Amino acid sequence: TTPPSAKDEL
Amino acid sequence: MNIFRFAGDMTHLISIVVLLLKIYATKSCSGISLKTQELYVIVFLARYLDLFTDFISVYNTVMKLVFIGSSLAIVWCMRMHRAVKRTYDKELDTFRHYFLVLGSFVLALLLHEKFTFQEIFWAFSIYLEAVAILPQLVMLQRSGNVDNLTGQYVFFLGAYRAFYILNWIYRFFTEPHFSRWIACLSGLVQTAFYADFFYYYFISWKNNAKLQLPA
Repeated sequence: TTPPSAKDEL
Repeated sequence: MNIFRFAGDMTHLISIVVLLLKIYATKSCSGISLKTQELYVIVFLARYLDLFTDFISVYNTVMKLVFIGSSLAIVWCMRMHRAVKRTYDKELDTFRHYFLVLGSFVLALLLHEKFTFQEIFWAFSIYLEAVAILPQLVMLQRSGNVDNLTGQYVFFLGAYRAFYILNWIYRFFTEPHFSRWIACLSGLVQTAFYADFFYYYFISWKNNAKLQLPA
């Protein structure tokens, strides 16, 4: 599941 | 993942490798601000709270561990390593960085995406990262001449967030509901702090001269 506010960046 | 973001992450990694190289190869941390390094430890610990809860990709997890580990290693080295800590210019590193921590945390309490523990700490880490370089930039101006590795370290550190700005522009146009205005605005401020450093770095590179920052 993508984390709440799309924290897919470093 | 897009090329801008990958370039940004690699540039960030290079800046850390250059700093580690400088400290281990020269056994010296002269010209390096311990306060900036301590701020980066706080930035990474506050930002990667989701390290064990949200698995995004192997790359993401590995890079988070590398950033946390390397920043802790650098602070440990500058504080504890017998040979290195003697070369720390304590009297030049006088920026009161506690105000940066306090200010960023208060701002995160006011400006965040959601009022949850993780989101507040994420916004705090974003704001703190934007100002974390200030003690280092002030110290460079105080110490006048900047050795090559330190200059390259700051250059790559500034360049990484500039790549991230390109990444946010790219994602804004390619992903419908992409919105990370906190990171974008903060990233712009962060990169702006490097503007004068980039100018003097370019001048020194063009004239093939030593990097001199005006006091």
